[in-house]
Amino acid sequence: MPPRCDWRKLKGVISPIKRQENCNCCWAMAVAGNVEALWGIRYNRSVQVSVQELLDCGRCGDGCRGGFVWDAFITVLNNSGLASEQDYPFRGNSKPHKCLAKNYKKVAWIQDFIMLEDNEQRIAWYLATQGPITVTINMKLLQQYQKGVIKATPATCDPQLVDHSVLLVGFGKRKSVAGRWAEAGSSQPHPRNPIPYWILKNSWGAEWGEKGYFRLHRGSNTCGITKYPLTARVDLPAKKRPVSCP
Amino acid sequence: GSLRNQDPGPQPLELKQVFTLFQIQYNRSYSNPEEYARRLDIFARNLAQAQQLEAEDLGTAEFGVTPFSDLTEEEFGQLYGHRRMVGEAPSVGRKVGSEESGES
Repeated sequence: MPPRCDWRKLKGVISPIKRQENCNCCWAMAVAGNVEALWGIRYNRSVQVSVQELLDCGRCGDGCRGGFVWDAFITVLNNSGLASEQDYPFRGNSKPHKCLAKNYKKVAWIQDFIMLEDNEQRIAWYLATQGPITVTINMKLLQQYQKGVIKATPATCDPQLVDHSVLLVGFGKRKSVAGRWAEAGSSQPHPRNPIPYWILKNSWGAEWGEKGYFRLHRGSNTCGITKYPLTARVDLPAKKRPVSCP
Repeated sequence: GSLRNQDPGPQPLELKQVFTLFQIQYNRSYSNPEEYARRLDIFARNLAQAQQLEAEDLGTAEFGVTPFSDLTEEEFGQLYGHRRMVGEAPSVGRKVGSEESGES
């Protein structure tokens, strides 16, 4: 496992930061980002897929009222892929629209989707070796967030109350900091070890956070990041030699 | 800038000046003096909360003025997140499972 990973550094993998406008579609934007990234990594082709198709063609068809990433993956499977953002553009308003998926050529599709285990080591390994992953977190601390690595406790950010889906695009370690505790002279020891963090792509525009991204501490399930790690698979399942369990 | 880096300077900016900068930066205007006063109050509360978040954070995060600083937590949750369901799938605006019993 590499000490750090950042899929933004590979051209054509991570599309520009999106903005939800008046539409509760974080779940659809996270899945669109996941499919775009996996398609870019696997086929070396930069695509931007239709978020609006996920909103209009989901099982409830009014995606701006909210949804789940697993619904979005099922919509991709049911529609045999996603049209391009150009053909089937995002409207940004909360009125439901008829599904137009049949009208457009698909530019990306998936074989299936999986949920990873709630283990940050395994998630980091999968991220580094396969590609970005959608995660669902408690967004409570994000309204006032500007920059840096958020490290919360279950008391300040309940990991069970997850309500916002984003895309995990990398991880790293930040040099140790003297930290505010040293200045404040509080009892807390300022960290001697570097701070491991996740890099996450949000859908609130590029003027929020770190140019639309934010970082969470890695290794303490900050804000419930391990609760719903889901990702599409775009590769044909490699023929696995049959194994026999004794 | 974040509260930590804010240069204390001889005279920290008045709240209203900070709010005016926020309105300019994020292109905000309010329909009447009452709404302006209400948003200024929410803005002040959010700044105070940002200070508390920064004190509580165990990492290196910085909190302060953001594009959402004139929204209450409820408004923000409605616009960008959703009702919370303890222990169940994230509500993100919808109850898990079907409303009618027996629906496939």
